[in-house]
Amino acid sequence: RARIVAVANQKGGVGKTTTSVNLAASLAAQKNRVLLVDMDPQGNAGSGLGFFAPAEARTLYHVLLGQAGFDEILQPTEVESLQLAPSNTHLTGAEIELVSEMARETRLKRSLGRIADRFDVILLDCPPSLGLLTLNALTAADGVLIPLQCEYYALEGLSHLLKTIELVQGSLNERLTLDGVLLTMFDARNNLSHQVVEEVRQHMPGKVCETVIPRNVRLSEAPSHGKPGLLYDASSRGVQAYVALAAEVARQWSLP
Amino acid sequence: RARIVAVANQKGGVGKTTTSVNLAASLAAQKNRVLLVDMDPQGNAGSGLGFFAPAEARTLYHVLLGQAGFDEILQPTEVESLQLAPSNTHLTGAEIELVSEMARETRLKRSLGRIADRFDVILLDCPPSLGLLTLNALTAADGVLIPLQCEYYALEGLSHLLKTIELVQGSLNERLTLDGVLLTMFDARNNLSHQVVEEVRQHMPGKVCETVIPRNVRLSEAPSHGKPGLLYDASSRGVQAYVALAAEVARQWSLP
Ligand SMILES: Nc1ncnc2c1ncn2[C@@H]1O[C@H](COP(=O)(O)OP(=O)(O)OP(=O)(O)O)[C@@H](O)[C@H]1O
Ligand SMILES: Nc1ncnc2c1ncn2[C@@H]1O[C@H](COP(=O)(O)OP(=O)(O)OP(=O)(O)O)[C@@H](O)[C@H]1O
Ligand SMILES: [Mg+2]
Ligand SMILES: [Mg+2]
Repeated sequence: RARIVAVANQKGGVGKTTTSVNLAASLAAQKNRVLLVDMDPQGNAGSGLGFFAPAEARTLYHVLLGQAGFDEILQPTEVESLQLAPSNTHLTGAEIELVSEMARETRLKRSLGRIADRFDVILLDCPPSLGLLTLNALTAADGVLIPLQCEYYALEGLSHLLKTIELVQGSLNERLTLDGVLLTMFDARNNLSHQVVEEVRQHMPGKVCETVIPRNVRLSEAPSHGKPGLLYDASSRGVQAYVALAAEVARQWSLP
Repeated sequence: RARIVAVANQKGGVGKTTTSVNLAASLAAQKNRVLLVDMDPQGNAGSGLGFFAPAEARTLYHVLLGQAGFDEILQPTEVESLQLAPSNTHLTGAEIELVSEMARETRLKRSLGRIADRFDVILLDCPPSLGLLTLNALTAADGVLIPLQCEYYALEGLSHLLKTIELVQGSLNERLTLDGVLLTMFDARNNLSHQVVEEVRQHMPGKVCETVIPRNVRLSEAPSHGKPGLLYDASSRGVQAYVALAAEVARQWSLP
C-alpha cells in the first residue's frame, strides 16, 4: 500500500509545487510507482509535467464531488512510473460546494483508498490555504512534508500550520505524522537564509530534512518547458538536491 | 472619498504583502491618509508593520461577520497617517462561515463605506486564493493592482485572475478597473525575468506599471524587524522602487 504524503504550507510561493513535481520525478526515476495529485486549482503540478487539463476535462474536482473515480482522471507523464491526477480552475468551486456535503473532509481519503495499492508513493500538492482542499489532503495522508522558504514570513506561518496538523491528528486523522520540514530557496550569500535555517533547526530538532534545496534558476525554468528538473537539466544543483531528497525520504518511508 | 485598491493574485508568494506594506508606507510618507486592510489570515501585512493581533483581539474577522465596526479594530502604525485593520488566523473560519450568509460578497464593501471618507487610499492585501475573502475585496474595490513575480508559474495564473476580475465586473462590481500589473522580484541577470516582462508587456499593452520592483534582500529583511522598508533601509533599490511606484499611482489615482 502506498505511503500518502501531503506537501503543504498555507504560505504562498514556498516551493510546494516545485518540491512535489521534482520529488515525484526523482522517486519515479528510482523505480518507485508514484502518483502526484494536484490539489491546487492553479494546476501548476500538471503544467510542471507538461499537462494542461482542458476546461471540460474530468479532474480531481469530479472525484471530490463523487462524480468520477480516480481511474477516470489518471494521466501518464514523460517520466515512466509517474502518473498525475490533474486539476484546473474548476476546483476553485469545490471549496464552497463541499462545505455543506456529508463527511466533507474524508472525500479524498475514501477515493484514494481504492487505488492506493497500485502505487508506492502518492504525493498531494496542496494549495496555499488551510481550507477544505488542504484538510482533505491532511486527512488522507500518512505524513506531511512542509516546504519552508528561507524567509521571515514563511517562518512566521509555521506555528499556525503545526497547530492545524495537531487539530487534524486529534479529530480527523490520528495516524498523521510530520515527515519533515524541507528548507527551500536557500541562498548561502544571504544572512536571512542562514538565520531561518538556524531558527528552524533549533525549534524543531530532528524534524528538519538533512537535504536543503538551494535557490537555483534551473528549477524555475523547467516548468516553462513542461518538464521536471530531471528531464530539463539533471546536473543542476537544484535538481541534484531533489535527487538527494528522494534518497533521504526513501530511507525514512522504507521504500523498496 | 478614498480610492479602494485590492492588491490581489491567487498565485502564492508573488509579493502582494510586500507591495501592500511598502506602497502604503510610501503613500503615507507623501502625506496621504492611508488604511491598509489585512485580508489574509496569515496576518503578514500586520507583522510587516510590527503589529501582531492576539488570538482574542477584535480583527477583520469580526467586521466581516458583523460583530464589530472598523472603528473598533483600526490600529496606528509607526508611519504617521498610515493605519492598519489587522487579521489573525481566526479569519480562516470566515471563508466557511460566510458561505451561507446573506450578501456574503458585499460585507466588506458595506463596512468600508462607513469609514472611507477618512482616508485618501485604502489598500486591501489579499490572500493567495480566489475564495470569498478575495471576492469581498474585489467587490469593495475601485481598482485592482496585480503583483506578478517574474516567474513562469506566476505568468500562467494571470489569465485565470483576469477572467475572475471580468466575472466580478459583470455581476458584483461594475466600476472595478484594472489599475495595473506590477512586475516584482525582477532579476536582471536571469533570462526568465526578461522573458516574463516581455510577454506581459506584449499581452497587456498600457496595463503594466512603468515601475518594476527588483529582487532586493532588504525588502525581505525588513518584516523581520517589523518595519516597512522606508523605516528599515530607505536608500535600498527595493524601497526606492516602491517610492517610485507611489509617485506613479498617485498620478494615476489623482491623489492630492
Ligand atoms: N529552489 C528554487 N530555486 C529557484 N526558484 C524556485 C525554487 N523553488 C521554487 N522556485 C520558484 O519559486 C516560485 C514559487 O515556487 P512554487 O510555485 O513551487 O511554490 P508553491 O508553494 O507551490 O506556490 P503556491 O503557494 O502558489 O502553490 C516558482 O516560480 C518556482 O519556479
Ligand atoms: N522585491 C523583492 N525582493 C526580495 N524579496 C522579496 C521581494 N518581494 C517580496 N519578497 C519576499 O518574497 C516572499 C514572498 O513575498 P510576499 O509574502 O510579499 O508575497 P505574497 O504574495 O504576499 O505571499 P502570499 O501569497 O503568501 O500572501 C517574502 O518572504 C518576501 O519578503
Ligand atoms: Mg503550488
Ligand atoms: Mg501575502
